[in-house]
Amino acid sequence: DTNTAAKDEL
Amino acid sequence: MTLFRLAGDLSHVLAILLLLYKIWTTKSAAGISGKTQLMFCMVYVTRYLDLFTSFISVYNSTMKVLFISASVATVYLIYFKFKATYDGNHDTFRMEFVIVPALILALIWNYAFTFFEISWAFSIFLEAVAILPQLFMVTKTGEAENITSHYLFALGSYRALYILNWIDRYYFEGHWDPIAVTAGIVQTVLYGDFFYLYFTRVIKGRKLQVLP
Repeated sequence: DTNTAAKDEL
Repeated sequence: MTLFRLAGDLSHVLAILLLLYKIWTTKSAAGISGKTQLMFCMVYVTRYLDLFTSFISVYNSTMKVLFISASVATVYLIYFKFKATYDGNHDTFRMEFVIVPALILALIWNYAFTFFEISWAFSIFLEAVAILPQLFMVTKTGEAENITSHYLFALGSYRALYILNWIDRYYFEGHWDPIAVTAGIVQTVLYGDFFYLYFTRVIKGRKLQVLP
């Protein structure tokens, strides 16, 4: 889900 | 963003700047593994390909640009500007031993079989082991200068703090990223011996020396 969408972590 | 995450990022920035400062002020890359720095450069470039495709925040983009540019500058200083001072003969770890497995693993374990996702997973796996040439070099030469030790400590702390951030996010947000967490744990474990030596020696004012 969120993994492919937006990776907010560096 | 959790406090652990912020502390981790700041520790990461500190590590990168410490290394640049050391090389720049001493005009020497002695004791620094060019191979580790070359692989970190690959890590940042392959991970931040999304810099121009997905905007997350000013903080996020600024950090990405900072990591890529500082990393390119570090590699330039080691391999070009202060090339004469680089201990290439002690930097003998074979990069393909970690790059190839990281690539194979990324092809097998990723969140989607797309160029961006495979590149991201490769970057995460490579980062976990990119420090090996540097740790190998410290073991081989038997010692590290204090500032190199501080650099390694800040760099090791960064992923350790991210682990606390992931625990926090799992509990409070239900967020969990198995690839990053697995690689992050491996990455932190690799610093285990170094952390021990850092606390028992460098903190007590002695030089970091590895016993034969």
